[in-house]
Amino acid sequence: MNMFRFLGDMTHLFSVLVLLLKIHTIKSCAGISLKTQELYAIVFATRYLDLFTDYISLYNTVMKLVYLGSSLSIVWYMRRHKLVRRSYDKDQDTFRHHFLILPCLILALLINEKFTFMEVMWAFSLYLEAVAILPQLVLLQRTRNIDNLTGQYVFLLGAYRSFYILNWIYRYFTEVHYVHWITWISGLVQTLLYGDFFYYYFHSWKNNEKLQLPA
Amino acid sequence: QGQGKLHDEL
Repeated sequence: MNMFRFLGDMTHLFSVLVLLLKIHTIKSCAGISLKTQELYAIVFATRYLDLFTDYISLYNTVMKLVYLGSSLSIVWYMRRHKLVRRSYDKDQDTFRHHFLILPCLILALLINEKFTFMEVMWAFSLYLEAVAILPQLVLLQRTRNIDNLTGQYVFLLGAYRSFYILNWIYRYFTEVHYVHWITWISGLVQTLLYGDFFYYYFHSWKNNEKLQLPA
Repeated sequence: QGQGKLHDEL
């Protein structure tokens, strides 16, 4: 495993853990889109179906379990925890995320590395991950609430995307037969959408700057 | 190999 991949995994892991820890500590999820978090939970659940069928390394297995556990915990907090769910911007978080799922599923049925259940689910998870940030983007534009979407979360997600792209470039040039078009293209789309998210974040941050008091 | 390669990334 190269350094880019490892750093990509770590920043991805920290982005999820920082969010979970924040929700757990301040008992608030204001500014966080439940729709996006639910999509991420579906992404992990469908991608890691191979947990029980293919063993790659202890590292991979542990990471998969941690990603699954932490993203499901975030969803649980936002839906079930009596204090946290009160802070949820339900009326603003109106993106109809179910409409993202069906097109991704159809695309996965049409474009996959092999037409098997596991491979279709894997492709589905990649397509869904690419667009999962959309509800969060819409919520951010609506509420301009950047209190909880701290610089850390934005920075970590951005670092994760960048490191993974560097990892793909590195592997392409150092390994024989390392070609994953589906992963690359959906990863690129995801990074572009993330760039949008990044842009709005800083835009909101700049505009709210004067109103914010030191914490 | 080729089709249905083992996915070793997360």
